Amino acid sequence: PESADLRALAKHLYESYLKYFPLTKAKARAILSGKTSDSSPFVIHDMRSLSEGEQFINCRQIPPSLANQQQSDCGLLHPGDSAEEVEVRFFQRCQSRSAEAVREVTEFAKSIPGFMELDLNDQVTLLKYGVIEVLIIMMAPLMNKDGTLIAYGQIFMTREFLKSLRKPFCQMMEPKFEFSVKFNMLEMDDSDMALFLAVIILSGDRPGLLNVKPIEDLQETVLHSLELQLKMNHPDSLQLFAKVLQKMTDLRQLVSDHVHFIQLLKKTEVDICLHPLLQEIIRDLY
Amino acid sequence: KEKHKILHRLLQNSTTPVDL
Repeated sequence: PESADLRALAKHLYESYLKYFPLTKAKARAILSGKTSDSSPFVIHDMRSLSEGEQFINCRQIPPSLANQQQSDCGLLHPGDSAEEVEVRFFQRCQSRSAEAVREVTEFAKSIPGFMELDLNDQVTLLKYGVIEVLIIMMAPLMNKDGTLIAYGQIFMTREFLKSLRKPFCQMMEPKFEFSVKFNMLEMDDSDMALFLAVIILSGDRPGLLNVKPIEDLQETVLHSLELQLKMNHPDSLQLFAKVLQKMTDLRQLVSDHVHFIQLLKKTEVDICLHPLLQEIIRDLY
Repeated sequence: KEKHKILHRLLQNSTTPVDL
């Protein structure tokens, strides 16, 4: 009976993962390997294709109600733009997508059984500290050694192009590529990922938590469910559960470096304003 | 609470827009 409960929990979390996260690992891997009936992603590999890619996203993502109104501005392609302006605008776009992703992760967290019964301040703390870790894990399936899918899988941006940007933009994604290439070798699927994300969110050692015990109890149940899931789903992968948990240590370092880069950007780039939601998360984080 | 008002709102209401 106990393992039936753990399986039910895994199924529930997988269903809410599919509900709240539009681009699954299965879909991303199909796009990356060309095994999808959809058209291939648009490739951004230099400043010119970045400008063209911007136009591509703007034209495809505008809701029909706004399309006419914004058509003249479609693409925001300003021919005289300097590389600096294009980089800053791209960064702002990443921020908007990240803020939207925080909303998706929040909805997923709310669907974890017991999460909404936790103290509201603790729910905030768990999200504040967990959300960037979750976003980095969710980025992994979108990446391979050569680049990453962005804009819901519509665009592939090359790793070399990201490395060619000026500092610190060029330094921001490289650590995520290094992590993702190793993480992808564990070959977790979407149903494994759903449980792992819940484990990350339910970390009882986040600074400032008021009531740790119920969080640890919830995490323990999800951990049991993840352990069982990995044994059943990957019977030949020895010690996979331990290997997955070890990734949580790397994640904390990645987040602290990421926050450092953003603080650096805030100081050095006068044109950059941080999204208010991301500001809330990053302020006094580490 | 003031420091994290958007997170609070997101937790209490799923329709809160984030693109402010």
